[in-house]
Amino acid sequence: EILRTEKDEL
Amino acid sequence: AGDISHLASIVILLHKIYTSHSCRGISFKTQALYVLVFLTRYLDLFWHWVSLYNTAMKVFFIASSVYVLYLMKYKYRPTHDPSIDTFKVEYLLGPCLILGLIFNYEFKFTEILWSFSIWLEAVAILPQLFMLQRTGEAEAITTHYLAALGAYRALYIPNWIWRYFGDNVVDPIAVVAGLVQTGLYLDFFYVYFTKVLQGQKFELPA
Repeated sequence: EILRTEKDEL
Repeated sequence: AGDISHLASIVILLHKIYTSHSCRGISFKTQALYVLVFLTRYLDLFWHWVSLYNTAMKVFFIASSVYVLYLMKYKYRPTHDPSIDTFKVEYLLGPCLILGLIFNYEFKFTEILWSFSIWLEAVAILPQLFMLQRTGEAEAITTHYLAALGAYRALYIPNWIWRYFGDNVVDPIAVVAGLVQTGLYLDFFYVYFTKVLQGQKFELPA
């Protein structure tokens, strides 16, 4: 999975 | 480091307002845009748990941005001069909404708001930089605030590179907006490094 859709940054 | 720089910028801003009893030189419009940025991005506080760190930072950014707005609007109102804070925020809100509608990871309300907040954050500093250009000078403490705020997103860039190679993930919306955001500070950084950090006053050439 190349697209980061997990919102773990601010 | 990016997050700490962001945190530091807010502490510096509050310190500037407290010690000078004034919000002179600070754009109310930029500060109001940050409230909108944090409220639209951190809505997921209510359903998406990442970590205590993540939650604490989100709450701090929302609370401190609202508090700064309160200080500017009520406590130190006479020290804010709206006649030099004239950037039209409509020119930012409209395009950012359109960008949010076009570029998002899922076409649903919260994802569009998240994307909108990323784009809006990238350009939220413009009213402040516009004001700086109009006045042509700034107090040293205000420039330290802007430097920390500008460094914050720049410091995310190595993290994104690290995550690309380490975790094999990339967030193109955040990366493109982050590069734009950092780019907007380049002029400012040039003057900051060549003048303020050499002990001179922040003054723009006429």
